[in-house]
Amino acid sequence: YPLHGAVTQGHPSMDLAQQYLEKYYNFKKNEKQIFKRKDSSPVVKKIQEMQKFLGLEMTGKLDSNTMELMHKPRCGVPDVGG
Amino acid sequence: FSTFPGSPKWRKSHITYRIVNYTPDLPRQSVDSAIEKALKVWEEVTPLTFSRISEGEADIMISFAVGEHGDFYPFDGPGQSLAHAYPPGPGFYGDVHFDDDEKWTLAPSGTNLFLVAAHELGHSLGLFHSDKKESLMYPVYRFSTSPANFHLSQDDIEGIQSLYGAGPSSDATVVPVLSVSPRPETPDKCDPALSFDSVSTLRGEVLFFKDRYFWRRSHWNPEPEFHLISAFWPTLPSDLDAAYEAHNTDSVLIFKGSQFWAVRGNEVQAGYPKGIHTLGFPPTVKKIDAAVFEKEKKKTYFFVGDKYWRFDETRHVMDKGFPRQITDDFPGIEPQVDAVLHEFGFFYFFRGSSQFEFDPNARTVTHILKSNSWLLC
Repeated sequence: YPLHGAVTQGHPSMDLAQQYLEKYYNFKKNEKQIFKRKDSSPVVKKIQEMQKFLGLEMTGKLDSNTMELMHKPRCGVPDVGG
Repeated sequence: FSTFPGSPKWRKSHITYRIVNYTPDLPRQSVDSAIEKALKVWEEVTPLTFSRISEGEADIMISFAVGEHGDFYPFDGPGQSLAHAYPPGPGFYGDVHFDDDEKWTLAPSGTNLFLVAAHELGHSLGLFHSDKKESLMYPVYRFSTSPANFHLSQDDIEGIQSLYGAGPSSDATVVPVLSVSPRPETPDKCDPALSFDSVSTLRGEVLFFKDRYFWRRSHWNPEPEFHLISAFWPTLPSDLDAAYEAHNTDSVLIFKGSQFWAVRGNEVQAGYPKGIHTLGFPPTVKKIDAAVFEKEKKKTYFFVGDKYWRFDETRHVMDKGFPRQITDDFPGIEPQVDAVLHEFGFFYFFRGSSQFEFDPNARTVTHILKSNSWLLC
């Protein structure tokens, strides 16, 4: 599973993705708990939602293209909700 | 494109803004200029107009802040989130906040204030983020876009016009592409019939303006460069009437019709265009034919029809006793000149495809040349 094993708690990529989804994609606290479990389909959906909005391939994974875009400077206004 | 939930927008066409504080990264004038340019981006495609106020509550309050700054959306230090803005409405709505932990620049590289401001002001006017990568309203800034070559995408134009409609002079469906491919009538520097709209110096170089273009000739590169005016100064018009460099303020003043602009380097200065009558011209003067600055005397000569005025750049007033007849003080120079250049102690009057070298001490024309003699033809 994309988030399982490769990305563990406290991993910088994981932290960035979590913070990014919370800030810009209305990722909720209860979903955040699921983020750290094997059954993380809400997270995958959220990542796909982000990838779709940003014009990336909707892999649902924190792949290199996704991570690269998340590191780029952006506007602080959320892309979803907020 | 998308708009904020409920599609909030300004219910008036004239919007005020105020720059509440400044970043230490840039001179204040540069910040003023960047914000003004960013507003122009939207002004050009809508009926909206903007004016700046210096105190009190404006519709759009623009500020620089770091970390927590009172709106529950703290900035995050250098990188990632650079700025945010609120949709139209009262109070804090419409306001723009820039993260002052960023290193703000006006250079083509780095965190360019103009590009970020143009995006954020899109929010202030009611646009939400777009998922079109080429759009200004795409949430990730594209600093690879040169500010000089910036233009709104069709998506941005359709978005803003869905809220406010098209401007009185804007073409609602055409993208205002600034970096255009040359038209068939692109001027040829060696055309024997070539005339210039205006000529000015700029920091040691000489600029020859023609239609939408200018040639740039420097002492270190005798081969003239050819550019679009909009590539250097996106908000300037084409088909200029007159231009001169005011060396005392490191500015070039650009005239078209009853308006003039001040540019410093490649920045159009804030607060322009202004009316030419603010310089002291009578209402009968509708446009300037040519202008030239004599740096030794710190005087500018404005040529209009068969007359000329002299402006004191130190006192910023027209000298008394003017206008005078051109032929009285510049014998041999016919009225209605296109452009004037002051170099090597001579005045060079351009009229059509001819150029008249005038010696002010001898008060006579010393040479008649082709206008394009400066362009290595």
